[in-house]
Amino acid sequence: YPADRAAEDEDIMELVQQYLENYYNLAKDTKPFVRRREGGPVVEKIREMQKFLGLAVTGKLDSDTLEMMRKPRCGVPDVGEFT
Amino acid sequence: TFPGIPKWRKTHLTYRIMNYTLDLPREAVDSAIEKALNVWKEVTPLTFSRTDEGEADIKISFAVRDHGDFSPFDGPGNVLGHAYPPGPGIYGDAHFDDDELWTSDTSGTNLFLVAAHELGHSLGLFHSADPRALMYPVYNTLTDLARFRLSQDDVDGIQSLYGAPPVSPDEPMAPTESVPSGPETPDACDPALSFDAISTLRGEILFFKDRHFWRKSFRTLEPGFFLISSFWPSLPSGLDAAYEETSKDIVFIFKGDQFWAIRGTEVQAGYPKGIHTLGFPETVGKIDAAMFDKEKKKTFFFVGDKYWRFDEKRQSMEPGFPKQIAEDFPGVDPKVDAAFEAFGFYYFFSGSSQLEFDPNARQVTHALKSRSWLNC
Repeated sequence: YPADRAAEDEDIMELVQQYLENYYNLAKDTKPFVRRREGGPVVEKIREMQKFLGLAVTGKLDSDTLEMMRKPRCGVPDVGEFT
Repeated sequence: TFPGIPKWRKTHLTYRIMNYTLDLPREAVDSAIEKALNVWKEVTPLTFSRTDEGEADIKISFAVRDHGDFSPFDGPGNVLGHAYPPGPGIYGDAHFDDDELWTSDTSGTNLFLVAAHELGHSLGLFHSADPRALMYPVYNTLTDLARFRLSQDDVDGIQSLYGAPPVSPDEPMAPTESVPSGPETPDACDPALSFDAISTLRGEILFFKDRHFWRKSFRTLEPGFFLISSFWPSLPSGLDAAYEETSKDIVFIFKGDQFWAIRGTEVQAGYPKGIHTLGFPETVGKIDAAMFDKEKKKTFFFVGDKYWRFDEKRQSMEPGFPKQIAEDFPGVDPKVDAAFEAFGFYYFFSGSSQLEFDPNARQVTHALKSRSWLNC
């Protein structure tokens, strides 16, 4: 088991939040993981990201999605207004 | 494309390499950038020239962390670079994160691959959702550099902005506000359709015309239609001749006094070579058609109303040639555009006509339209 599971989860949340903000135009004040039955803006953005990157669209942070988010990439956003 | 579809309103662009990474020799950086620009040059009317001082349309720099554009880099990994769409000032510029280990191969982060992607942004392309595309945002560590090619999606994208490349360097396409239409796309059903060159390739037949080719597989009814540059970005368009040396798994491509060797999608190192290295006299400036007979292991080269025969085993031109085409191939037109061998027959193409020739009976067995292979 990881030495500090809570810290690892926090790192993943940070990664997801920043990835979606940087590349999928997620509003910066969006609370990342408030659990809602129908999903929220974060889940919608995860779906959008999964669709764009050709992953299975689940809205969940499965291992394929996390693996893709950790790959090196171009810094230009994938969607949204370019500034 | 980016929102608002920004693009350059001219076809000749300048670039400047502002500084260098210490990871690579300067010549390697220069070469990677030039090669990356060539990827786009091959499929558009765009041309590029380098400047070492003053303003340039595309300024290329290496930087770490904060570098003055409000988009700081993030240390090793993750973001490799970014670039700005066409426009003045910072627009069009490409920045590379110098916290990456830049390499000429794939042991680190390959500069050519990232530069080709970023320069795609500099020319006006946004990210593609096609994982095969160069403009897909995630760096593909598995890319085989020798087999690198633009995807059809990349080609379609950039040509939607700038059109296709001119047919020949003698006929440059004038800069224009609207999207240039480029040379006409050939129509498989055009009764006047002729071919530049034809070759087999691993059991398929490739019919070359201008900058496109049809790929006829016997596994599928409909032939595929592709840009030559989408498979072999460094090959020219408007080929003269082509043939497959099946025992070597190599297709030789001829244009003017040069020829290239390709294996699958990989253009072999050391090419192009001059056609005179094959044994042609200096008076021969180009080949009209070429055909490999896999039984005889001989290649026939057709030039005007004559032909030469090349012994592939001995790698030399056979003595006693050239001979008159009409003498040894009775009934075949003296001017051959393209030829190939299949099923024991020779197929000769001249304009919109095609002749099937039985080499054993030494006679023409069928007269067909050139387009007959395309299921039109």
